[in-house]
Amino acid sequence: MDSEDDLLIKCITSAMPQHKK
Amino acid sequence: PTPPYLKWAESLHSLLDDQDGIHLFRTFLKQEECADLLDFWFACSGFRKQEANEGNEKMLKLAKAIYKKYILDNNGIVSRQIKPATKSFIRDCVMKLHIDPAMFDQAQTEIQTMMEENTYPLFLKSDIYLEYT
Repeated sequence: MDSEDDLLIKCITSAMPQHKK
Repeated sequence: PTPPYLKWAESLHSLLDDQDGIHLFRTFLKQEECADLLDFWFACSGFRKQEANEGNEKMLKLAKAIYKKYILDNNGIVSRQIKPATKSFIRDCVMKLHIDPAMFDQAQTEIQTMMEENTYPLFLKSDIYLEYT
């Protein structure tokens, strides 16, 4: 089970645009 | 084609749509000790995005994590920029386990407005951006 911090980091990262290169 | 760093000056959304732009803006905000504003903005977007395919329990845990990290502490940079009524609304959602994909939307808008009026124009005038260009 993910910790709250892990969940939060995953959530923030998932909202960021992926590299277009 | 227009170089990315010129697009960043068009709008906050253009800046936040580019990985390098986000990275530079976050470095600037970190210097100003307010990187949490940007992290919170992305956390809200991520929360809304994940709702469809995540279980309720995980969403509740995530909502609690966002609430605890950014809103609960009234002295935090994010919490200070969010209206009391908006904070009460989010607290009620968490306490009553009423998890809604849009529960952070209003808070995100308030933080976005603050960035558009304040930190984003400062960023465009900052040494960090001017040196990059």
